[in-house]
Amino acid sequence: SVDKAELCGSLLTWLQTFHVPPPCTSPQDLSSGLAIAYVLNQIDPSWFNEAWLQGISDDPGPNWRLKVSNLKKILQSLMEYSQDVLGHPILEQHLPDVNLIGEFSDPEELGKLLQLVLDCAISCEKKQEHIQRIMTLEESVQHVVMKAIQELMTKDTP
Amino acid sequence: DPNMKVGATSEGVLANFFNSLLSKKTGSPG
Repeated sequence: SVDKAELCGSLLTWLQTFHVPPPCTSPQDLSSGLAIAYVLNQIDPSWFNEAWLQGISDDPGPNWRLKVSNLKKILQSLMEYSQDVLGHPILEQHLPDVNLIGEFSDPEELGKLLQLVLDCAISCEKKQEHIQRIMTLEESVQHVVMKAIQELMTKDTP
Repeated sequence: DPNMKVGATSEGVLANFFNSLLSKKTGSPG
């Protein structure tokens, strides 16, 4: 399977192509969930809409419990989106531990969360735009992204 | 290398993969 810490680094590079307002350069930046929420809003603004975005605390500061609360809302919405819109539920093995992300900015768990965001991007209605953007990234990053997608596609592997 | 296939370069593999994703139908709830 894909090295999740390596995945985190490559998907962080991909996330930066969305140019969202919150900082988005390190796992620490992503640990509040705010940047990820803005990216999801760009991926599918009808599902991850403005009202949903407003439910994400925009300044959790060092309060890791508030960060975890944000991340839980994001994960819940990702699960519903995958099930209801994309038509493929997220398997348990792909679910990240959001407590580890909120409290320690754990790159491995963050990699798993970003893998689910990637799944939304390459499966949603605007997937063409997102896939073409991935194809402009550095080859090494594209390789990791490809492996991450392949891993998600082999859903029947335990 | 006689075993090396044409188009099996790293760049080719990536292009093939992402182009096949582009041609796949968007997932729907059925």
